[in-house]
Amino acid sequence: YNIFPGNSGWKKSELTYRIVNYTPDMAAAEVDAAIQRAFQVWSDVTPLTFTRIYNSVADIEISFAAQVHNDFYPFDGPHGTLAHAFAPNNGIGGDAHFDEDETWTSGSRGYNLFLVAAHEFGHSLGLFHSSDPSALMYPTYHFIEPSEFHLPDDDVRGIQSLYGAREVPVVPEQPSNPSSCQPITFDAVTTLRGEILFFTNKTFWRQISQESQAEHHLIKTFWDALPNHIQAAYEYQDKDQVLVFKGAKYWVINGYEVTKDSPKSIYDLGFPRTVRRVDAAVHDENTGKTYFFVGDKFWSFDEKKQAMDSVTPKKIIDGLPGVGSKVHAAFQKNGLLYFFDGHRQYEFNAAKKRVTRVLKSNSWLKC
Amino acid sequence: FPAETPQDSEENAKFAEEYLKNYYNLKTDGVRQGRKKSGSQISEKIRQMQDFFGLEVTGRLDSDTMEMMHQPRCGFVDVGE
Repeated sequence: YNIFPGNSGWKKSELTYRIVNYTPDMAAAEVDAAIQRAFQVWSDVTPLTFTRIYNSVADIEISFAAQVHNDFYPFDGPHGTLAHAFAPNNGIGGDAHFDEDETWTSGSRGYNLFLVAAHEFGHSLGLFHSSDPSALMYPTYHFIEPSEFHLPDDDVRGIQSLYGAREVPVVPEQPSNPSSCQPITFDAVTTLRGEILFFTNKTFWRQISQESQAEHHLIKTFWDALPNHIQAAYEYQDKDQVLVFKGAKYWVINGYEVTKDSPKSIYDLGFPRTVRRVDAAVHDENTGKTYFFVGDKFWSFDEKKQAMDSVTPKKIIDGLPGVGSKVHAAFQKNGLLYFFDGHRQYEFNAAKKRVTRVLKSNSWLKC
Repeated sequence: FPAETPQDSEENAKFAEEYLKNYYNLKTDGVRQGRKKSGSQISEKIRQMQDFFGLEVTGRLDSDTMEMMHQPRCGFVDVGE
């Protein structure tokens, strides 16, 4: 992370904001919700509070404008520059401007206002661009499902270097004990020495054998060096390793030890810089290939050569018919591949190149 | 693959110059500068940009650099004023 040189942020923790005008692309209520949630990203991890005001000038003035708009930083029409915001200060300091020539949405079409606003408010609070590709403060836009958004560690460290951490009552860090019978969405699934691990948020389910009851643990209890909210994982048995992915980094696990040279950069695996996270990964023992899922595409990686098979990825719907257009978690068991999407799981026979069963995501966990 | 035409190169160079002006404080006074001086200034800004994004630092407008420049992004500059 980086902070603005010579700017140590706001001198107060109770800040105000005002939405000066609205974009016609979205309902006013949608804009209000996106802006409010974008502030919450930062207030969740700092002592800062954000109060909306209507009738006077606020610390952070939010507006939509096109082309020249009185700040010497004219917008450039559709695409290119989406928005900008100014470092904490009086007057224009802290203000955030959004390019009205873009198409703003609360979904994945066009540009998601919540994601862009959360980035811009990072500037409004004193953060400069980060060179960590998985950080919110990285300069380029990258869509992720807003419901899956968690402020990356790099940004948390950055904002807390300016304002400190939020003081919250200390609660014991025990995993809640949700029933594995409830529908669960997994962040990542992998085998580990014959067991199956199902990661979700800060915890994971551990299925030791098909007969046993699944155990539920905090990730930190087993691997202190791993982050929470991991996004992909796979086992490569030939090296007795599990690779765990979050953002543009990955960690290598040997059993219950994280290797000392972790985390590493995903770009060392051959991804282009436009890839900022891996949604899912699975090693296919039948082919010796590892498949990495990014958006609606997947990459094939040759473990022996330690190189991508092609410089361009394939569409999931072309390579894995029936699995859908996105994969959120995957693993292999008994020669079959299992792909997770929300509460669903697809059993896929690679030899027959078709889906053989559709299961609930928690079918491996004994209720 | 079609070979890159001189026109493509010219368009890439113009696009890159605008990009570097916007986000890397490339200063041009609007008057055509000497080829050597202007080239080295732009090349230095390209290096800064490549270094920031973790690209291979070549100082040239290669395909990875152009692809990164075409991505939608925040308008704030990437380097200190």
